[in-house]
Amino acid sequence: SRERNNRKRRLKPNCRRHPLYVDFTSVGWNSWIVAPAGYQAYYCQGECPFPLVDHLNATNHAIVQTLVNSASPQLAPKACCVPTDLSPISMLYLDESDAVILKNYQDMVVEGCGCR
Amino acid sequence: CTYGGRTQRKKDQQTDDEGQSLKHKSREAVIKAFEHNLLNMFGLKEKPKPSRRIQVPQYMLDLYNEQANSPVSSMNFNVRGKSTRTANTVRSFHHHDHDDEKNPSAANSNGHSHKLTFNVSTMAEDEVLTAAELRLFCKTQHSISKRDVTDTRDTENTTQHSIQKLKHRVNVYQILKPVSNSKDIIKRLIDTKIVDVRNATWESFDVRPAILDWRRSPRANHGIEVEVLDSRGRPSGHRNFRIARSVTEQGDLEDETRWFEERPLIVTYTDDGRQKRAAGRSTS
Repeated sequence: SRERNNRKRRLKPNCRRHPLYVDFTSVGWNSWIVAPAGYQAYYCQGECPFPLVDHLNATNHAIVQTLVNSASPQLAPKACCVPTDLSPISMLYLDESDAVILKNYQDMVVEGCGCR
Repeated sequence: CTYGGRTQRKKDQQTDDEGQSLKHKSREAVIKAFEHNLLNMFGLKEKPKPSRRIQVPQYMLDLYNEQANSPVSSMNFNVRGKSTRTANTVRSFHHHDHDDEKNPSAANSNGHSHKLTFNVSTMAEDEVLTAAELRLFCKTQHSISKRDVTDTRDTENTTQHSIQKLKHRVNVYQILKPVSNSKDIIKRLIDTKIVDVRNATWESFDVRPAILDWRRSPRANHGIEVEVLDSRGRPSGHRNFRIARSVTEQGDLEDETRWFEERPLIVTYTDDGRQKRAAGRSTS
């Protein structure tokens, strides 16, 4: 039984960060975005299985929701794998009037994922 | 298809085409909506279509590289001497040099002062201006430097005199009321600095008061005047300061690229309110 559970877990990997490269050139935005040419945004995907382990960075609420789900799945779904820590990036671009702008955009890159 | 017949096949074909067309249209709509969402996120109404070859001032590139290479936690525009702690947007503006192109040696200039006009109306109204600087490039003149270096080997008095000669006072005025006669112009001094012309440097002048006025009332934007005086306060030529586009011996305008690299630049630092505050509420 434990072996079967392990295999199941192996099929559905736990919540973690995956690479997602956003290429401004491929969407034709390089005509006005000077830098960067693209950036690694990342995304979060994976299971939040019961019991939630420490590295899944779960909140107390997520632990309770997972407990309820494991007892009766119809009452509440599993906790979701979402970005828990995000960082900004700087972008250098030209606006409608050809003015050069350097701007910091918040929450553009996933730094960490967790079950929430 | 079960009924068979050409008519039905034709109808099916037509339905398929319509389906494809609808799919294509809806795909376009999705892409448009997607792009609209992204542009909205970037604070733009539509995709900018630059009208010229992309040229970016070196200062902006340096600021970008500094940001890109800095650790994530310290991402802000910490420009020395400028209160840019809360700023998250930097814009650069070049002055209108159409007048210079027509008559580069005389345009807006009386030898020791030069008028510069900047269009800063593209700054978003809801952004808070935290700092604004006028950046002027001061180049060295080797002929002067060499002579003065020799002078410094002479007596102490000569040295003092030579050093004084190498120092220029640069006054930056906001033009409040332009009058055809340049003597009657109404202006206010917004920054002043003594610049040593032995070093090739970019000098920064605070022009925030002028930009604040121009944002409040765009019609009040009559530009700024840069005045160069010698150490004794007498009018001095601004050969070392790259304020106007120079002319070659043949009477042609200097190379566009070189002028672009050294021409005056206004840099504004604004806060659009989207910046995360460092001292926010802490999570339990």
